[in-house]
Amino acid sequence: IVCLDDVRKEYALGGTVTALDGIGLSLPAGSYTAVMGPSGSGKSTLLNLIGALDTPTAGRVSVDGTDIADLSENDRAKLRGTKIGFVFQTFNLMPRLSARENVELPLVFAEWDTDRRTERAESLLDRVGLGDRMDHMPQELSGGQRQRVAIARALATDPAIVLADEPTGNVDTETGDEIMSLLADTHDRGNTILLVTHERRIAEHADRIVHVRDGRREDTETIGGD
Amino acid sequence: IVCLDDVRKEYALGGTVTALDGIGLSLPAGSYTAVMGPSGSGKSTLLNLIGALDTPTAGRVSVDGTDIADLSENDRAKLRGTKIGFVFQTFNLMPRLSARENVELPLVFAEWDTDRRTERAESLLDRVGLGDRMDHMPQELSGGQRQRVAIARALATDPAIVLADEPTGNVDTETGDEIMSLLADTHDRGNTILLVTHERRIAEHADRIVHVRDGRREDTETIGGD
Ligand SMILES: Nc1ncnc2c1ncn2[C@@H]1O[C@H](COP(=O)(O)OP(=O)(O)OP(=O)(O)O)[C@@H](O)[C@H]1O
Ligand SMILES: Nc1ncnc2c1ncn2[C@@H]1O[C@H](COP(=O)(O)OP(=O)(O)OP(=O)(O)O)[C@@H](O)[C@H]1O
Ligand SMILES: [Mg+2]
Ligand SMILES: [Mg+2]
Repeated sequence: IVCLDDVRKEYALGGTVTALDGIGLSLPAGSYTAVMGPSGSGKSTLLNLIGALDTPTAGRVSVDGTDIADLSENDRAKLRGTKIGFVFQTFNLMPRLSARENVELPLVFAEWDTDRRTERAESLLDRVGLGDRMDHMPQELSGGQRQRVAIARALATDPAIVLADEPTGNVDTETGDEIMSLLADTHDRGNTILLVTHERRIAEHADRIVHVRDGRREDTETIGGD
Repeated sequence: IVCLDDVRKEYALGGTVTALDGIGLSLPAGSYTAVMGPSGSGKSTLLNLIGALDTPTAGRVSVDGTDIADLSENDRAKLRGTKIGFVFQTFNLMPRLSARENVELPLVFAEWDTDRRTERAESLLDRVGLGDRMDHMPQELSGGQRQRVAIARALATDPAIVLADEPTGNVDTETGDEIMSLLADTHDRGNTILLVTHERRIAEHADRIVHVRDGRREDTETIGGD
């Protein structure tokens, strides 16, 4: 469902900054993959390309059979709206919308009717422990609470592909476990998950851990057991 | 050097949201204290009060012998500029300044001369592994790189009190260790450190771990040995 072929991403800044240095990756439908690597090694860049938020400098990124470089800006937005759920490393919540309204946003674009939308948003916020914070604005929430709103929003439409960029970085162990259990349920329903994390114990929830360094892949671990 | 006496912080939102529910805390000069607790338990609120960014609803916050409620907005800014270094959970970098310029900012306010300022900023950025990222703007940096700029900025004036809100949440283990080594050196020179973290192994670098839950203190652990 996701295929990267010798993908490069470079920025022209001073000299050239190479964020991805020839990355290949295949994510079959329903797979659960974690990505680990040093700060600055290209993980968020990788997710941004898969999420069609950016295009590669070279190489090919295919999502659901389509080369994202062939898509217009409109079609990329459509792909993101229907098939991809993105949890951003810096949350990126709409500052003038409440937690509930932030989670409803993808459902508005997907044209869900009002009652179903509210019910879905509230159920997800409840699931991540924010049942008593639904009317709070982002600046009235703690760091980890904002992170959880971002997670609920990413899962709102139950998207085929979930891209989670360090979803537990701002929460305690217990809250992190609840987030991982929510992702596990999503995976059990057949969704594809790509999870970037700095924490080994979080990565081990996946079936496979891909290690990156300096924009390239290093070794890959298969996580045994169920 | 820092003393909290039965501090409460409440927000009027819908009903009343209690962020801190009667917290007492004493940080002697040169102490190294970690704070752990669930997401939403009041840790960032605690740091904001100690950092004189906010005032309590009830109770007293004293920093360096002064009750911060007695200070004018100007004097609080002066206290922050001279005595407190703050690493924010969400970094709060100036978006139109480069990494180097962000780190120089406290030194500009402290009226350091230009050459010393640049030398100090570059040396700190080098120390956190950003020697080749000094000209990058925040949006041209990874999440963990922004976090490291925030740390360098907080330490720029070598402030008497360092308040670090989850300083390793966005970086890998190795980079996290480098950050902790920088904080250890700061502590060795006699600075006072208060570190909020969700990671046990990070908290254990401190001499004491204060646990909080629902805006109150729970148990406190003394970390033995060196
Ligand atoms: N401006 C505000 N208005 C209303 N409630 C607020 C406001 N700011 C914070 N809160 C609430 O106060 C509580 C404490 O927030 P705080 O940011 O101190 O938590 P925290 O311990 O730092 O959490 P985290 O580990 O997620 O960063 C949270 O439940 C939050 O929803
Ligand atoms: N717009 C840009 N211009 C120049 N360089 C950039 C830009 N965006 C990112 N970079 C660089 O690309 C590299 C990869 O960034 P990326 O955000 O993918 O790292 P990461 O693995 O997610 O790191 P972290 O774990 O710190 O979040 C970094 O070294 C960063 O400085
Ligand atoms: Mg990143
Ligand atoms: Mg916090």
